[in-house]
Amino acid sequence: CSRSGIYIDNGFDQTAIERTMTRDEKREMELEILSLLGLPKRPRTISKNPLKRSAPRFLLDIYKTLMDADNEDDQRAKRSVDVYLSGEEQNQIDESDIIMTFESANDHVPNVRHERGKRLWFNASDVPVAEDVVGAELRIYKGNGKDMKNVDAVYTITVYQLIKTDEGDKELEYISATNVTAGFTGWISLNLTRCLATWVAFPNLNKGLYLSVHPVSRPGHEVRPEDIGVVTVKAEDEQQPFMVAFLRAANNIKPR
Amino acid sequence: VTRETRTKKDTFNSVMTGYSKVKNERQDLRRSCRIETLYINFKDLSWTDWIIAPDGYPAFYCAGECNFPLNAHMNATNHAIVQTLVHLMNPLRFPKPCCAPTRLNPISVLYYLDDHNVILKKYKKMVVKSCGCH
Repeated sequence: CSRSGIYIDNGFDQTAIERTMTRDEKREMELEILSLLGLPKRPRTISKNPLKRSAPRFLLDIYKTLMDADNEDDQRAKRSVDVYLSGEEQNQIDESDIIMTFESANDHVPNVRHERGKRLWFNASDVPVAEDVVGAELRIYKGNGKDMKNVDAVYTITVYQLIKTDEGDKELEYISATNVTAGFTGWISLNLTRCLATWVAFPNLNKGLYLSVHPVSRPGHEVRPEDIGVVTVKAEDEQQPFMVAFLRAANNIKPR
Repeated sequence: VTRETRTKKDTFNSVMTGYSKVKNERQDLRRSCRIETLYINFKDLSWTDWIIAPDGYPAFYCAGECNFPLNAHMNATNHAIVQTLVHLMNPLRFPKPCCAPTRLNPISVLYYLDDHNVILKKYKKMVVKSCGCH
């Protein structure tokens, strides 16, 4: 019955409690709860249908997985989530207190020395400096490519970090790589832990990533990611690339 | 006559005492240490546009007194008995055992940081699963 959002079972009539709570008191209690949850103020307005996008959907799947794990009565067989998690990812989820996702923005990095690869940039400024980085990964979707003559052909997807040298030039620093066949469809994850740790400690060094694809048989021959179906930019909402960060909360609780 | 009156009075007192006893027992039962409901509904607070999950926070809380005998209460620790005895010896100086959570579960909250970034935060020991005397 209450519109305050707070329901207590203390033997008193709920409506009587509502009458005694003024608007200011309700607001104060809301702020207390927000503060307790580490949310001192609400974020900006959120766009419509945000759950269609890949990053929120990924985290919602992890949330449901966690709920299943917490609720021992509901066995995992009941899970409606279709999220594939590797053993390493499962460990990272177990170890972390905070999991954040970041959608890519492509328009941030100026002229970069590249030919056919794609640039990706993630705004990691919201990551609290005090938190420990357990891990981070880039998740990109690979669909069917244009040239599907040989589905068994193997390609290497490499991710580089853009760095600025002492001379002011932009260079590529190898971060991680993985091999996929041309016929593979699904999500690919690449380890970005080292990148994120740098970006959190030194936000100004975040110049983004460079994604490069080449056939295993011809290392010097770079192809466009979209040629083998790798989705980078101008993607459907549910196939947008994103970065996941696994963080462990520091034990310095602020006095209130 | 005097004797009869006294008997009637005693009977009346006895009945009243019994009534009070039942009433007190009910009060004690109601006031004894137990888990109580506290639920914060995010929808009613208009938070669901930025908190994706869960729908609310089922916090619960522990309330009530830990009176002797402690075995009437849920999950009393052995030391709560010692604390009760100390309290009985000097009630003004030493407090009773406390009614407090004996088991706490975590809660996870999934919310938007802004239009692009989403965060899943785990909060340890946030939901009371059981209460007891400590």
